[in-house]
Amino acid sequence: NKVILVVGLGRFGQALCKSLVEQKNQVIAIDRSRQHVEEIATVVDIAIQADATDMEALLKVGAKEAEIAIVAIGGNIEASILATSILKDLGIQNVIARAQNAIHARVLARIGASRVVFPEKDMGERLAMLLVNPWMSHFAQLPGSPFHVGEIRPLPEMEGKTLAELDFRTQYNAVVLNMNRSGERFIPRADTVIEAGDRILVAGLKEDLETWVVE
Amino acid sequence: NKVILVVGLGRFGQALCKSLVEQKNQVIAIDRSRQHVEEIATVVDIAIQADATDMEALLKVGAKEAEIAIVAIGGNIEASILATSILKDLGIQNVIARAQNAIHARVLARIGASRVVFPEKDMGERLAMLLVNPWMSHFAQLPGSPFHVGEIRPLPEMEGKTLAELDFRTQYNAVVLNMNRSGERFIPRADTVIEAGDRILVAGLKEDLETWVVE
Ligand SMILES: Nc1ncnc2c1ncn2[C@@H]1O[C@H](COP(=O)(O)OP(=O)(O)OP(=O)(O)O)[C@@H](O)[C@H]1O
Ligand SMILES: Nc1ncnc2c1ncn2[C@@H]1O[C@H](COP(=O)(O)OP(=O)(O)OP(=O)(O)O)[C@@H](O)[C@H]1O
Repeated sequence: NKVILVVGLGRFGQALCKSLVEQKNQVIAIDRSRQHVEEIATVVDIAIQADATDMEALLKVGAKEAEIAIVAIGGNIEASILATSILKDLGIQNVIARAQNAIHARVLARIGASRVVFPEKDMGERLAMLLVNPWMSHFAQLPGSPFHVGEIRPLPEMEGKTLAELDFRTQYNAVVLNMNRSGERFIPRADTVIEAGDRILVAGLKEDLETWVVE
Repeated sequence: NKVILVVGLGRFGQALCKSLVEQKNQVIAIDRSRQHVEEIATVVDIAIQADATDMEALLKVGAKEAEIAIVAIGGNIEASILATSILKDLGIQNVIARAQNAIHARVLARIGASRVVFPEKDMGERLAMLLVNPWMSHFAQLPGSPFHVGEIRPLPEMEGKTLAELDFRTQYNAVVLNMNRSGERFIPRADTVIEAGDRILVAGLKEDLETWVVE
C-alpha cells in the first residue's frame, strides 16, 4: 500500500524488501551489485542495478515516487551519507538510514534521516539480554515501562481455586490478561476456576515474574 | 556471573560484549583483527587476537572455561563453521552461532550450535513491521499470542468516568493493566476515575488497538 525505496541489498536490505512485499507494499530495490539485484529481483516490484550516489540513476528508477526510503548500505559510510542526502534532495519525506557507529549516525541525522538504525548493534544487545535472562524469550517487555508480559503455567497451589479466592493480583503481583484452556483463549472472570494445564497470560514486574518462571 | 566467550568482534560481536559486561558477566573476546581486539579491550575481561579456527589458540585463552560461546563471525562462513565445531569439541555446552543464510544455518545446527541467529535479517523484518505499523513501535506483541500491549491516552468519552461505568473490557475489547498518572504507576480498581492526562496500559487484539491509536 506504500511505495518504498530500498537502497542496498545486503542481508538487511533483502530481509527488509521481503517483509515489505509481504505487507503488500510496492518496493523499488537498488544496489550497485548485479548479483544482489538478481537475488531479490523475483521478490520486489522493481529491482535495478545502480549506484545510489548517482542522482540521475535514482530519478530514472522513480525514486521521487517513494513515500519512504531506506538506505540499507552497510560498510560504505560515504555512499550511505551521499545517498541519504540525495534522497532528501529528491523530496522523499521519510528517509531511514543504517549507521555503522555513533558519528556516522550523527551525520545521517543532520542531513535529514528521520530515523537511524543499527541492526548489528541492536541484535547484539538483544541476544545478550536473552542469554542472561532465558525466561525473557517467553516474555515481552512493554516499551517504556518496567512491565513484562508472558504466559505461565499455574502453580500447584492455584489449581482448583478461583481468581477471587487466590486474590491473584495481590498475592502474585501480576495481572491476569487472559487464559488459554485447551487451545481456547478467553478472558477469565473472578469466579473462573484455574485448572492444571491452563496457560495464563500475565503482566508484572520483571523481578516478580522471574521467581515464577525459574524452572 | 557467567563466563562467556565471544568470537568475532564486528559490530554485532562488540555490542554483544558490551551488553554482556553490563549484565555482570565475565567476557573473553577473540578476533583475528588487532584493531577489533583493541576496540573492545577496555570493555571486556580478556581480549585476545587469535584465529578462532586454531584450537591451540582457543585452549590458551581459556575457552574451555566458558559456559556459553557465541560465534559472531560474519562474512567468513568457513571460519564460522570451523570455529563452532571446535568450540563444541572443547565441550562448551551452549554454542550460539551467527548465520549468513539458511544453508549456513543448517550446517551450524548440525554441528551442534544450540541456537542460530540472523542479526541483519531479523532487524530487516523488524524495521519493515515498524514502517508498516507505526503504532507498533508503541506496542509490544506478546510472544505466541495475538495480543498486543501498549500505552494509550484516554478517549474524551472516558474522562471523568470510572472503569466500572465504562465497562472497559466489554466496550473497548481491551484489558487495563495499569495506569500512569503524573509519573505514578498504579493498578486501577473498578471505582478509579479516569482523568485527562492519564496514560493507560492496555492489552488487546491488534485490530482493536489499531483503531484506537490511529492519530
Ligand atoms: N553506492 C552504492 N550504491 C548502491 N548500492 C551500494 C552502494 N554501496 C554499497 N552498496 C550496497 O549496499 C549493500 C550493503 O552494503 P555492505 O555489503 O557493505 O554492508 P553489509 O554490512 O555487509 O550488509 P548486510 O549486513 O546487510 O549484509 C551491498 O549489497 C552493496 O552492494
Ligand atoms: N577465523 C577468524 N578468527 C577470528 N575472528 C575472525 C575470523 N574470521 C573473521 N573474524 C572476525 O569476525 C568479525 C566479524 O566478521 P565480518 O567482519 O566478516 O562480518 P560482518 O558481518 O561485517 O560483522 P558485523 O556485521 O558484526 O560488523 C570480524 O571482526 C573478523 O575479523
